[in-house]
Amino acid sequence: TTRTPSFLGLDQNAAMFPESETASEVIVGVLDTGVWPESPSFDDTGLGPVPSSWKGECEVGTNFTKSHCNRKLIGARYFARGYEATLGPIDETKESRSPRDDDGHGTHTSSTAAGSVVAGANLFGYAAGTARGMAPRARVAVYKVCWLGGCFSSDILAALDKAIDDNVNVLSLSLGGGMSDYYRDSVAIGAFAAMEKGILVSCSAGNAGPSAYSLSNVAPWLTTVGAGTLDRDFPAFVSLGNGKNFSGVSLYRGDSLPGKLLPFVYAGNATNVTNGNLCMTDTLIPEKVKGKIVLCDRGVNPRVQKGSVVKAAGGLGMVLTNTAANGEELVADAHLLPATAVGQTTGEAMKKYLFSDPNPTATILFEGTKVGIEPSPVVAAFSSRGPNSITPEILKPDLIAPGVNILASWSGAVGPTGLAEDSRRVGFNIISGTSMSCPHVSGLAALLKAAHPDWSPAAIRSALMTTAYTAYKNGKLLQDVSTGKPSTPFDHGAGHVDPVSALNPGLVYDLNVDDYLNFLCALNYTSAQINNLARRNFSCDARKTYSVNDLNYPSFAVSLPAKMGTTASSGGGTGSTVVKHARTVTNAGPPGTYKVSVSSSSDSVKISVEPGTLTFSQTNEKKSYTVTFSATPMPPNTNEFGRIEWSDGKYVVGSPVAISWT
Amino acid sequence: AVEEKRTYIVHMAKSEMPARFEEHTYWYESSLKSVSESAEMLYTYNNVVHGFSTRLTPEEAREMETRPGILLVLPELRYQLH
Repeated sequence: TTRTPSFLGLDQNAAMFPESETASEVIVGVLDTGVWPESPSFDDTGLGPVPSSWKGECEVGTNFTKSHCNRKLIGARYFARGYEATLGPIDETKESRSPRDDDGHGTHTSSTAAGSVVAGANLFGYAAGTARGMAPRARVAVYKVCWLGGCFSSDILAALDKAIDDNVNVLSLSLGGGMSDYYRDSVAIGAFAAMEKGILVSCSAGNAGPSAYSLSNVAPWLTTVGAGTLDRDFPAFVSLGNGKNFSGVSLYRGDSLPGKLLPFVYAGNATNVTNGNLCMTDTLIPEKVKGKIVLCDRGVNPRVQKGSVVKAAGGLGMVLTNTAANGEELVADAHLLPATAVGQTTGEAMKKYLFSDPNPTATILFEGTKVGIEPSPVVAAFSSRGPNSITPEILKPDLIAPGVNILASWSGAVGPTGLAEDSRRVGFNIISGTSMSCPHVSGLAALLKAAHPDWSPAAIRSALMTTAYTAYKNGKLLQDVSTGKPSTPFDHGAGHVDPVSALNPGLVYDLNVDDYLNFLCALNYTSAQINNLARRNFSCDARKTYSVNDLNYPSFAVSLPAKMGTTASSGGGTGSTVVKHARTVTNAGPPGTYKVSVSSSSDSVKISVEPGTLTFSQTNEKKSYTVTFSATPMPPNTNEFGRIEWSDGKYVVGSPVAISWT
Repeated sequence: AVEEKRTYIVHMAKSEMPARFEEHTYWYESSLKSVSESAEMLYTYNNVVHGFSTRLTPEEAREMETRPGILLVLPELRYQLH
């Protein structure tokens, strides 16, 4: 990626990160659509021999030989038996029966996590710069599990099984599905085994935001990553015939529009079908579109396909407007015709003009790349949100990382839009999703693993979470683009990742397999369900009291029964509910005395911590504390938030608090 | 009516493997053959679960669940890229 290393402070603090030998011992496994091995992001110049721990392979198949692997791309496997069993043999004229990436997504994610340094990267001149993965010295192993027809759980499990055998250190999964209980979810099941072997598993939170309860991959042994923006934009302005100008974003490069205002039409008025406003295939009437700029509504079909539909109907340009589902979030695309995306408010203003002027006109001006956009980051509207629908007492997502308009390597088999009619080929593409934020965290976890080889996956996640930030440098709170208001821990988890601070977190919240087994007991899992998930006979001790609240997680989620018969506007009731959470912190730094500070968004919740001071005389020393949440009953769907911070004056160890009444 | 086959992931309790089996894979195969002569394993899993994936009819899957040592017969799920 060309901007995130600087946005995350990695470029400015390169000397703080591990020397090349340690860093190149770490192996990042990526389960995705495969890899385009010819990408310069997988150049192995300067890398030493493959780590001796590596047991993996470079599998041979369609257009893929052993020589496609090297000292950077050290492993490449593919898993298609489940896919083929359901959908029949792979059509090798359409996709490669090999680790080769015909889609681009896998090449993008794996190069984001651990791609080599590539000078002169750009997409049609946009986002130009030196691209690199978050852990540019780490090795990459790809496991192709996603095909044209989807990613099948039997293949995903097989890939996770092999990745564990192969000895990867970090696993990156930018995929998800449904909201199954942990013992029925193949990603959660496979990740449990990986966690036991010391492998950190980073997963995307999903793109179902901004709705609440929209998260996937919420098991507490996973690191769940939401998405935020960068300080970079690709502005493209729309000038209307009434003299008004509106800003949008675009990655279009090609023939310009004629240097004059063109007829402007709303797609909904250039169609005979009820959903013609969406610019779906074969829904526009060419006579009403030809030679015009068309305003299309976002939704249902892919954004870039709408541009293709307008072009096929003879349109010269497109303005793509968000609806309420997306608000003001702008996602840039490399459209096949001059086109720009605009926010909902702008779109409504344009529609007002279109419906009131008998001869509406418009043109689009493309401005290229702009950096230094503020505020940034903001939480992406599409980023899935909490509360956690499986275990409300575990706050998810864990954190956010860059996931909007990310430039990274691309497959040579497909154009930047992914459309069949897009014959352009690019070395890099700019796309958005929690798929893009997840490998950022995977790569950063690889950096931490190199710096602290003895840290457990939970300790690495803790360092990333407790050092994440929730406010801009000017002190204002991180914003949610879907509301324009401050985001909450249900949106950003612990906050935005800050890898430089994560290197030295001060204290960590560690977890081992026994802790997770006790957590399963707290969920009242049967022995059979635990066996499904953890592959062992484990009986919960009937004499022991298990509590989900005591899982040593670096964040706090308190789920309380709502006061029935009330609404959010009618207020709460009297009589407090008291909930206690136990935590143990491990000193990862020098001796020191940490003092706690607590903040809460509401007087209806009291948070107290006992003891309020923790003194550590040596590294790895553990100290425990208890948090007491005292809350008055509130109407259903009320949420309040807070923060608990431990600091010795140098290190700040922060934990978000989310309290919800359901 | 012929029931259509679909993919299932069969979770097994390894500790319940009868002593007559030297290898767990033989036990898996024996369990599978007891409900379907024609079914073949897609994968056997060693690290992530004790078990295998295979194609079964719903009836065979229900029968499989009643076999000794079977923890769960989980239908295949399709995941999406994010």
